[in-house]
Amino acid sequence: DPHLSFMREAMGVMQHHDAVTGTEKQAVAADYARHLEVAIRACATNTKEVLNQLTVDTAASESATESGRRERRWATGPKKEYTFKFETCTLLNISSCAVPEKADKFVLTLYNPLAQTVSEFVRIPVPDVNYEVKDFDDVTMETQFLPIPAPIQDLNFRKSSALYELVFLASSLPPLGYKSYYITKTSGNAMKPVPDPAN
Amino acid sequence: KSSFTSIGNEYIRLNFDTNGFLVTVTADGMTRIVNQEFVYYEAAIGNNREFRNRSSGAYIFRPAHDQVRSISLQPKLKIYRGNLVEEVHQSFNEWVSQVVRVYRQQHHAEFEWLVGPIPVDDGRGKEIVSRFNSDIDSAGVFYTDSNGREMLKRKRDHRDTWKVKLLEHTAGNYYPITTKIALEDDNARMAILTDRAQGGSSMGAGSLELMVHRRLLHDDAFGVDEALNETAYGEGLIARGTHYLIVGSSQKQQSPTTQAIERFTQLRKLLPAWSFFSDAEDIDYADWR
Repeated sequence: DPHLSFMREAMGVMQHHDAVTGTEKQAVAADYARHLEVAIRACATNTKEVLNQLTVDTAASESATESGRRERRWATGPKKEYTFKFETCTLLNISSCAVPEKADKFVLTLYNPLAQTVSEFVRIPVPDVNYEVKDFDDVTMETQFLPIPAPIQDLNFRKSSALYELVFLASSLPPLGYKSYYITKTSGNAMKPVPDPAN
Repeated sequence: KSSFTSIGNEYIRLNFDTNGFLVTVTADGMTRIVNQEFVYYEAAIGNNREFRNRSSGAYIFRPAHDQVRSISLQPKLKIYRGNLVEEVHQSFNEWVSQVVRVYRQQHHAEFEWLVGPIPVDDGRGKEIVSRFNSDIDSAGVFYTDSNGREMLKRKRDHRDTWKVKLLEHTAGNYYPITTKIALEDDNARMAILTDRAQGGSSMGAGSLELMVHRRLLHDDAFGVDEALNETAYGEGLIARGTHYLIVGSSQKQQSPTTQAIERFTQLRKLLPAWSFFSDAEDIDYADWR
């Protein structure tokens, strides 16, 4: 609860019309961003707890079904709890994110806050074009790599090694639920995206 | 006939002409003229001692003239195609660029703009607008959202409850857009969704515009006592954001209707999935599974 209260207090400050509309001075905007950043970091513990809770619920309901691959999978061994640190990328607005830029193996967890199933195209800033995305069912996802536009790469305050964005379709995200994807850097030489020849 | 390239899918196709501008959009079995450009209003320099003659500033939008100025006559294009998304990277000048993209099986097109730092070496404040002109005969009527809920009918140079004569034609027709602005005629409909609150209007038949960035050199005397002229990182601010364009039939009877598509897209874009990244160097795929 103290972690959540940190976020509650930050959100209380964000009720000010300047924080909502962006009419504040830039130094004030930066301070609002700092408040939110600290609060989001504080809530990482809550994120882990909630996702573990969802995993427990899912396991319980799926093992109760009479047939299906999931039931067999859950039944094969003890369920493992998430021990990950869940990081929110607050610099995605400049196509930058520390985890995919540094790690060769990382997990993306997507939580759907809507009360309906949705599919969403995901864009992840990455330094190279050789990554493989797998879902929980051992299915390799179709991916595409696009260059981060030059004006973004050239921003002088952007400290990022990401040159490309990895795009894939996260399909059928359950309502008020989540899906995770395991993303690995591969050793192969992949084709870099090239623009259409000038016509 | 002059269009030289296009991006799209089975629901929506965007055609670009030889000058690098969007010229038509094909959706719902019809092709409509829709072009998009970045223009700017020159900010008014007023006399702050007179209430009706204040400068354009943090609190008020007051262009010096109703006429807009073009930003670029021939943007440079790069086109990337793939199995999931097709993108056009447009570079208008040193401080305005944009990526237009259409994802597979989506009914909308994305316009991700990057504007700034706005040059003010000429001593003039500038208010940058993304403008979509179409051949839809909207007759001065357009719709803006009420905080993401119902849509409110607006009519250019008109107020519902009194006879108005606007002394400031442009600013007097601007309205707050929280999520959506739209117009239509008997056949077609065009809507733009925003990713943040912006000012917007329809300054001509079939035209929609949204203000994306501004840099001003004079205070408007409403209290802040400073010009809206930020110089973080040693130069003017840079803004990045996205508009979502949806074009379709206004008469569509079968589901989903164009307005239903707009509503679903609005929900999904304003309340997207939350992304959490975790380093997995210490866990292999089998264990993770």
